[in-house]
Amino acid sequence: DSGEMVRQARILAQATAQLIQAIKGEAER
Amino acid sequence: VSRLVILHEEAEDGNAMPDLEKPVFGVSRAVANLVKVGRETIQSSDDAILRQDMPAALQRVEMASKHLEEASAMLKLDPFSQPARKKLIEGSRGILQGTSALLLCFDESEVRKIIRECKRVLDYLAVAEVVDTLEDLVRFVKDLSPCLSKVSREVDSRQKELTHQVHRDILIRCLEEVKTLTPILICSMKIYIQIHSQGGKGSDEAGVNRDYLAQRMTDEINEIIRVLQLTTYDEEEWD
Repeated sequence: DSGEMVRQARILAQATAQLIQAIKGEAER
Repeated sequence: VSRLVILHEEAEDGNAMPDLEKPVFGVSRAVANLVKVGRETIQSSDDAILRQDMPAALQRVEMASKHLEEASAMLKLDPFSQPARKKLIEGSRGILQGTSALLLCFDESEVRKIIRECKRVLDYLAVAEVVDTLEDLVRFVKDLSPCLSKVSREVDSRQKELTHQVHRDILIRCLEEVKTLTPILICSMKIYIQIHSQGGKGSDEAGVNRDYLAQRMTDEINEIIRVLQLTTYDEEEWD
């Protein structure tokens, strides 16, 4: 399914954004 | 990633890093799913370039995920660990760049699929000038129609995905031209066949007219192919 790869990549992008947010939140505190 | 690098440099002043186990686990799980889908895509694809390029991108993402897991484990033991911070940045960068490479590889393969269909249409158009019976014309239309419909459908859905307005506009315009020219070409072929079979005057002119129309359609399809490829390079630059 050609759409599945894009969907999974999007989920990964969200997870990465959450990770960066977690790092950032702490470092900026 | 650039923001992370700045944070990393700022962190030299000695702030403790938080426990990143949960968000890193989220990334690892997402990577595992993406890699699974990526491997399935490689398995099922008959595109040699994709089969060659995609494993490296998958490996990059997987490796990055491992870096993040290691960084998380190191930070758990020492929230001030500098090597862990480095690994964290390396991992984040690897995830983003690897995913980008993966999607680009996949996207280029999708473009090649559309181009393959476009080339089939070009092959049929090249035959137009040797069709000289009604029977052959019926066959020609029967062969060309499904192929042309497929190109039309695929190029249309492609242009909807593009963010580059100029490229979108060119694809839309070319597609419209092709749709307009198709019935005119078939009509010109029919006229040629009728005149030719009656041995009447004007056979040469009818042939020239038919060839002109076939050439115009060929030009439009070639322009579609050109712009489809341009898009890929543009997105690469954008990345």
